Amino acid sequence: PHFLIELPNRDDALCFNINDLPGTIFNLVRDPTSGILVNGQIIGDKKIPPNGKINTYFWRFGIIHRTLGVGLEVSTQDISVFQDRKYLKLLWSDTASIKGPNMDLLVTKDRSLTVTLKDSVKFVILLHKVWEKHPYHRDYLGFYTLDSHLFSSSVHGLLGQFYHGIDYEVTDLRPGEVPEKPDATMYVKGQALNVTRGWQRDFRRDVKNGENVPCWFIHNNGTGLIDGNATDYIVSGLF
Amino acid sequence: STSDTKVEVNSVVVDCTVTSRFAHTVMTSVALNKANSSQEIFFEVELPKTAFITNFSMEIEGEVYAGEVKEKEKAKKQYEKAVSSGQTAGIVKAVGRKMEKFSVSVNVAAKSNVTFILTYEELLERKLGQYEILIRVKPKSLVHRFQIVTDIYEPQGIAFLDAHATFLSNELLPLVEKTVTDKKAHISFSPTMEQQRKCPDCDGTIIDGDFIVKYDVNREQSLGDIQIVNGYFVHFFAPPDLPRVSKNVAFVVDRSGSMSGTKMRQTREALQVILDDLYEEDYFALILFDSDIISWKDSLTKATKENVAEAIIYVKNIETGGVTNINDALLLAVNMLDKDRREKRLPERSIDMIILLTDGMPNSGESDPRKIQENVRAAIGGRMSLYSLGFGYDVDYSFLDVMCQQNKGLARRIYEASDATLQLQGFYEEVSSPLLLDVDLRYPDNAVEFLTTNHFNQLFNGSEIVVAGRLKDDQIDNFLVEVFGQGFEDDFTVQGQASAVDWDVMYPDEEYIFTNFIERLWAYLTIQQLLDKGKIGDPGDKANATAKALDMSLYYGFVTPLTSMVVTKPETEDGTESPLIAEKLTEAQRTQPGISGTWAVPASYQYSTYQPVYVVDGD
Repeated sequence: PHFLIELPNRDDALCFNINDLPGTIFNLVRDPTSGILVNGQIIGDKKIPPNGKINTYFWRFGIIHRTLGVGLEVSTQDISVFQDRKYLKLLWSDTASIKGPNMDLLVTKDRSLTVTLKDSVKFVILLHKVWEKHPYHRDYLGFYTLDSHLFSSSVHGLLGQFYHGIDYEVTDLRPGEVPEKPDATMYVKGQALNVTRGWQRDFRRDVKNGENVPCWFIHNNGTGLIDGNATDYIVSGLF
Repeated sequence: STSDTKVEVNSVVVDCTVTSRFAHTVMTSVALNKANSSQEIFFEVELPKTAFITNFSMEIEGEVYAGEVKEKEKAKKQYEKAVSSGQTAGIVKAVGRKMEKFSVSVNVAAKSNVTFILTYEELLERKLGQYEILIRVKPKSLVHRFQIVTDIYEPQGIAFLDAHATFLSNELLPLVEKTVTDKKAHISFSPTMEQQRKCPDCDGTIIDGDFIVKYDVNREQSLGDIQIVNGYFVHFFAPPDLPRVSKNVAFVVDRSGSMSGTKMRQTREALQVILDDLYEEDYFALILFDSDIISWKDSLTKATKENVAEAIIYVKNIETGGVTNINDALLLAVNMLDKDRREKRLPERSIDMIILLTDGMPNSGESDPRKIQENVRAAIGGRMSLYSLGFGYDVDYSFLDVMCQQNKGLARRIYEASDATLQLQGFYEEVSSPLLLDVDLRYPDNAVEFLTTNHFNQLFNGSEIVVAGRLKDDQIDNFLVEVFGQGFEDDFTVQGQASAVDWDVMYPDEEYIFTNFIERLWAYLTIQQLLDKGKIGDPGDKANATAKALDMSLYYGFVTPLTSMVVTKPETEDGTESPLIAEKLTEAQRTQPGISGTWAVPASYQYSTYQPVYVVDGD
């Protein structure tokens, strides 16, 4: 999966890829103060494509807000909602809108799930539907945090660590391997990283083609940009 | 092709027949597996992107496996089946600028022959005063019988013909034999094995490159040439000796960061030549954009020697940096042309055009391509033509293509290479000399039906307008034809009678060739235009156009972006069948993926929202 940190106040964005073995579960957001946890599990293609490159994607997210007593398990098949010991199952083939005291849900048929958790967070999960009989690819999900200002200062995780911004500087723009993809040096978290100007896709407005967002690409699973290594974010269960 | 010496290529024959610009090419290749065990033999062919495959077959041990054109979705099901059983399928891939590659492989039993036959068809387009037939050949070894034969039948008469091959030195050029009579040309190239050899004692072959035939036809009538065969007609219109219409052209040039380096150097070089080529009566403007839009002058400038010299100095100093605001740059160009026209600064009978050169996606100002298309279309309002040059692979070519088609223009991809300067100049040369505006070709409603497009915004010098249709009654052998257009000083009007010529008399020995080529030419042209309509217009029209294009592709057996050709391969030893699929690529599929398109040092590009967004997603 690709990670994209859009920073409109700097008119800029950062991006990196994280890949691991299919089945791995990563922690994306962890806020012990507010009790919010978001984990995601990756899967690979149906088989190894001719180019030999194994692609992985998120196919299942587990979301918990302990304080509000709310839980969600969202997979490419369906959406399970737990609230105050009640259980509800929604299908991606439905269009549904649910307003609760602590959580609002909006399912747009075969396309997106918007979740608003009271006084804390708003996010969208996009369903990318792939042709059912596609020889290699399968359905996958995207996770977009839209409003993160109420997270506590202790929020962390592969996405969460960026919720309160990040300081960096980019200098020394120079030709990269390909003339149109220049390299530069990024100073971040006390380190100097070689980064490449590229783009990643934001699929919110166009779920099929996406829209290109220019970004500084950090190589090697985001090493240097993220705290620690990508493997530090592996967890054993979805919840 | 084979890397194994136990496979012998017996023959490679390319047979191309052009009848009134409609080219029908058959490539036949015969190989023998000399080994004592079965072997995989590969057949790889490059064909022009403008061509549609119409047939593919294999003959193995006396059994013919013929292709069948099917709706793409249905063919996909077979493809899926093939892949899941571990078999490979035939694939078409884009190769370079003009060609795409068709490749298949088949297992051939010991001591057996295999014959591959691929057929494709295309309508040759006249550009800069000539038609071009391009045949790419690269056998991997010496071939017992190697032959390229091209026969051209042009009832208007052949004005000139040139044939050459990129792999032949001047000494070997006489191997290309040409016979040109008034209405017919025969070109053949058939080197012996010794002549194919790279050097006297080696097995390498010199045959690796393009065999190119260029020609033009005589043009004596202002009305053009109308041919009728078997109930279908085609009208070729490119009148001789028309004066050019003067033009007012706004060059809108991307100077964002991604243009830096070679691309901007080539742009500067091309612009200098293009400016130098402007006619004195033309007017021009230079608008540069990144996130900021700047104009050389506030209004269009007459292309006097002094003004051009001043503009060239300006162009030499274009610097790059920043991001890409296509929307506002184009709107400024439209406003400038409109304002100058309102204030009568431009000649009354002249054409207004905008030429956009960009290498990347809009990411500043309005960045939604659909909204930009809407804005530009509304601003232009049919009053001027928009041409776009998409530089490199990172540009969203279909965005430019649709936007230009919506505004009476066309787009062209410029490939990043050492000759990009020449590509830029070449495109400009094609569109820079309009001869007629708003050309209407009219035929009597009671005589013809199912016409291809018969209204054209411009006729450019060196190009040709082609209209085809079906006769309502195939006994009709003449009808009235009228052409209207706006010329340099006067309106252009010409009318005349179309009448069927007797092809049997014109080509007494070859009448069998001419049974249905105009019908197929009509079908090819209709499908191309329907595919274009499927890209623009309202959703209902688009769906209708696509459905019609699919019907016709199936009926006429063309492999278009909507269809696939399925060939069932012989059963393997374990009894599984594995179909081969030939498909036609769309422009979007030809685009190579890349991580960069629009880069810049963070400056002023805008997001749709000021909320930060944190994303994880897949590609």
